[in-house]
Amino acid sequence: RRKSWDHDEL
Amino acid sequence: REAGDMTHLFSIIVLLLKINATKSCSGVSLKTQELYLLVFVTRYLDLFQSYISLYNSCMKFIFIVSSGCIIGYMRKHKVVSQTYDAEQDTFRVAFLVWPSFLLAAVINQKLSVMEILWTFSIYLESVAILPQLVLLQRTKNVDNLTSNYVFLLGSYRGLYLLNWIYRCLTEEGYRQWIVWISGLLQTAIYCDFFYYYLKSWRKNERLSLPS
Repeated sequence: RRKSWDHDEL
Repeated sequence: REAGDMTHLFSIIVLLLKINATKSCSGVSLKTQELYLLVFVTRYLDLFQSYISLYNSCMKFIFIVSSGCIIGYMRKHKVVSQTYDAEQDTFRVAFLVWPSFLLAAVINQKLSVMEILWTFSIYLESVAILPQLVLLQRTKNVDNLTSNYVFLLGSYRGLYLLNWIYRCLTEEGYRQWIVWISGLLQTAIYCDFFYYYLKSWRKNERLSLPS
């Protein structure tokens, strides 16, 4: 399950 | 994080300005630039798949295009390509790419192609500056724009470390060990450079790294 902050940075 | 992203962006602008204004890429490692393009392309594969914000998408796009531009200048531009120090820029990048890939295949959060490539890009980014640092060490008189470029690029992950500490304290369940450990390594690699950069800056001298 993907968390809400996953991969949200550059 | 914003400061980190901006120093990252500024580093690229400084490099493009240097190349464009002086029509020279001496002291710039093509190998590091190619590694960065590989990092951006493999990390931002999700550009058209998952949308986070307009800001994120724009920055991803800018990073891919600008590093492509720099490589184009260094390889294809009539004048600029002549100034590339190919004999000095001899770092064996396979020693960075394959271990990063193998590590990503073994240590990742999810066994999928996209996730492994994303993890690979995180591992590879942490060491992508090494060819550039080796080239700087071999260059006798490093010009200010090149050393500023490396300084800004190093500051970027350093500022991200602060961002991660902040997010860790304020966001419930925010954990990303792969990114943190790689980011720590990435910043640590610059320590030696930072030391000599700040020393030369204080003395108002050109940077020259001891061999």
